[in-house]
Amino acid sequence: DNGQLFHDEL
Amino acid sequence: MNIFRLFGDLSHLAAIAILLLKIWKTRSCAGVSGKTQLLFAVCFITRYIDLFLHFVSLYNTEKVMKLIYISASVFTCYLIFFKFKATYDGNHDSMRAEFLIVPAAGLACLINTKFDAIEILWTFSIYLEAVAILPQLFLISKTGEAETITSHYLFAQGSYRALYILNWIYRYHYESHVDTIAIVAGVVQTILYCDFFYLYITKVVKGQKIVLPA
Repeated sequence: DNGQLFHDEL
Repeated sequence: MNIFRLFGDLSHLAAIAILLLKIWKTRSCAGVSGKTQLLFAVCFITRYIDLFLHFVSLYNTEKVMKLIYISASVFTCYLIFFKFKATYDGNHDSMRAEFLIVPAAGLACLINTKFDAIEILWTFSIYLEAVAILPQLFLISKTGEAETITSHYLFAQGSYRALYILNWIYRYHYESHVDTIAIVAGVVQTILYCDFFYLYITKVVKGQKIVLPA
């Protein structure tokens, strides 16, 4: 877990 | 990036442009819900908060798109609440925005992937976007009609949501990508447009204006 979740949609 | 998402985002951009052009050309925001536009502005700002936290260099399309969404929605609000305030149909735009904001905020605190400020703001923006169109639909049901250009705006906005569902099916199938919160909220949002889609196809496509029975 790198802490930041990645939301790749706009 | 797949074709559904690309056309979904383009449709979203088209919706924003149609609305801005309508207001600008007619010098009037009659029939447009200021509350819906305000909620969309809140959605974009809370969703793309990272743009304000880090130095933004415009090296990719995504950041440019985010900035366009934020600035266009803030500009739309400026036109409705300041520049063309006299034409704003405030009496008919009577749905209480707090009834949407407060539950969206509460739900974002309860159901999220990670209890972290940025993540909760993102989740809040997703929940809020799901219901942000309601004041606009409520306004139309109160006045009993929608100008054709407003119908085109709603159709582009609804198409964007419907195309995102196809995008999620595609991504689930080819990338095993599933973002449950976005999907559930997106499906709810799309369902809200169904009644309008029906009216659009049966009336606007045939050259008629949407007029609801009294």
